[in-house]
Amino acid sequence: SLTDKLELTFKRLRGQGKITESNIDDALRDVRLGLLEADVHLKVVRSFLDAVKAKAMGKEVLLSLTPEQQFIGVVRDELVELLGGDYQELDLKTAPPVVIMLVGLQGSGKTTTLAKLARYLKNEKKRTPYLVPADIYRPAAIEQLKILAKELDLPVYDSNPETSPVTICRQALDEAKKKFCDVLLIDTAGRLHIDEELMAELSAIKAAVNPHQILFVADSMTGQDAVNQALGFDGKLGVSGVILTKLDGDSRGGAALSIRQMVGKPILFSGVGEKLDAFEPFYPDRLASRILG
Amino acid sequence: IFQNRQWDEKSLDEMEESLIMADVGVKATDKLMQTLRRQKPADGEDLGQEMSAKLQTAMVDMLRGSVTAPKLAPLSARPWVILFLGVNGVGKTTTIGKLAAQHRNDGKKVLLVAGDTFRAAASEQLDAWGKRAGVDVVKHKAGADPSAVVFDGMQAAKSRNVDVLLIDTAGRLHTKVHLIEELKKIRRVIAREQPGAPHETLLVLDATTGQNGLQQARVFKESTDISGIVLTKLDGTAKGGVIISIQEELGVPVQYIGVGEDVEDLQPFDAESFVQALFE
Ligand SMILES: Nc1nc2c(ncn2[C@@H]2O[C@H](COP(=O)(O)OP(=O)(O)OP(=O)(O)O)[C@@H](O)[C@H]2O)c(=O)[nH]1
Ligand SMILES: Nc1nc2c(ncn2[C@@H]2O[C@H](COP(=O)(O)OP(=O)(O)OP(=O)(O)O)[C@@H](O)[C@H]2O)c(=O)[nH]1
Ligand SMILES: [Mg+2]
Ligand SMILES: [Mg+2]
Repeated sequence: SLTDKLELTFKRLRGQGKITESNIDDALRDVRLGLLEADVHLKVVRSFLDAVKAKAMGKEVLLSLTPEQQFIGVVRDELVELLGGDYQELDLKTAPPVVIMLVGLQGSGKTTTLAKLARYLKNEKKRTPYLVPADIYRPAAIEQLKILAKELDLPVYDSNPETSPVTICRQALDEAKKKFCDVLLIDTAGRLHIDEELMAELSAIKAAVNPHQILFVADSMTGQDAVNQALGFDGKLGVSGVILTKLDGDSRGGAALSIRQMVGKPILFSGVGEKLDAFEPFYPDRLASRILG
Repeated sequence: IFQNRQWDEKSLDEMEESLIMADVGVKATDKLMQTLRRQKPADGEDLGQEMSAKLQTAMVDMLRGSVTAPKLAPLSARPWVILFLGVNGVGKTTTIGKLAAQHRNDGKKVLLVAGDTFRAAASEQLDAWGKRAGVDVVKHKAGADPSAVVFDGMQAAKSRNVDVLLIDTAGRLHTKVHLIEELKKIRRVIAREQPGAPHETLLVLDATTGQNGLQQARVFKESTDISGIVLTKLDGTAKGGVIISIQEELGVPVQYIGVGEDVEDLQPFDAESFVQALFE
């Protein structure tokens, strides 16, 4: 793990006498390697190393009796800060129904996550969610969300795959208002950030129902492409928050840093399993530990 | 993009960056860069175009050199059984739909098995693909034992004189021991019904996956002896470079690539095109 590597490096450095600025570079090399192996984007690694170097060159590290602890501390603090510091609440402060739209690439976990979010809002936040299946392309996508809604005993719009997603969302919003539901949760089809037509569809849905939150759902095992995805979705549509899925695996989750850096919006939740209760707030310090190993 | 450049440190650094950003990974990148640096011409006057060509050759060699020859000629047994597995959301069900259509268009009798009895609307999804490809699907109610569906699928394949049997399984993270055990049980059921089957065990891998792809391949290879890989979603901006380490370390070849969501979007893997696309 990165922590193990750093401890070895500092042991070796101490063997060579006192820690100096030039051999802090050895430790920074370990960090670079560790972050790249953890799937942090190359450009994000560079700016991260600059920030760490600036802090690590201070007396606290160089004159410390346990410089590796100080150095690891600096790296950890910098990771936590980059990831947003403390956990953040999902902002729901707008006139009901609060419209929340989930977007992202194919297979990232949007449909499952939407149901998890609905369950969370109902149980933890005492809200009355209304679910909208707006994926008319994937076979049985509408059916998938309907089954999950039924499992949660929540209302779900009876989407017709022959109608456009924009129309589905407009009609669903009217339905939600009639039922006095205070949150409208929209599931969209997975799409590539480079698919002009499908990205335009998201902009059209946004214009039609004016979402208070557009949450980018990203697979935590994503590699270097995370930056392209985040820039694409935020650039073409605007993202107000991020949800990371499949954190119950053993991927290091470096994509979280890349996405947070590029989008600059909070990572709000973590998907930690396939069941609908496998959902929790995103904790920056936990992901920092995961990356440090 | 590396046309008309000097064979200098700056160009070498940029090559290294491209490899990292293609998810080739640090270890495989270092190996490839070492190979490249050893081939630097003495007078250093060559153009970057040659440097790029040498790097691409090194990558194709790394891909081809590590592949172990297939044990059986495709479709040399009947039914020819292919088991699909992989982590959640990578494209297993969609890939089965595409391959089913290809075999049907080749005049083969194809049968699908809805072995994902866990996820909401999983068998409905495979059913829709079956209709699209014009082939039958064996399925049970949601929550059924996946081994039971697979058993029924094997029986149906024999009684209906099927040429190709494609078996879908639920997505599962390689870290979940009980789910890996479930896969092992499914393989035993298949082998018991037809010695030698499954003839192919394909790990479906998402091209957007980073270095965790190598760990997925290691665990699935060790527990279910995968014979090949399908690399999906190469129509995006991700390059799928992790398969270079996978092929090098485990010798498992990539058989197909997924390049879209439609039925015709499945192509056989070609190392040279893959490496060329990596640098585009
Ligand atoms: N292990 C694990 N699996 C997850 C998690 N979130 C979603 N999944 C699984 O990931 C797979 C894909 O989930 P979906 O909800 O269908 O993904 P999607 O983004 O809606 O897919 P498309 O609509 O095709 O783009 C399913 O097998 C889910 O059960 C998670 O946090 N952990
Ligand atoms: N762009 C693109 N999308 C793909 C490709 N292959 C599959 N998909 C999409 O990826 C999403 C997930 O595909 P599935 O076939 O449901 O994946 P799966 O592995 O069966 O998922 P689980 O059964 O939930 O684990 C769907 O939206 C597919 O249309 C591909 O090659 N390119
Ligand atoms: Mg979906
Ligand atoms: Mg599936």
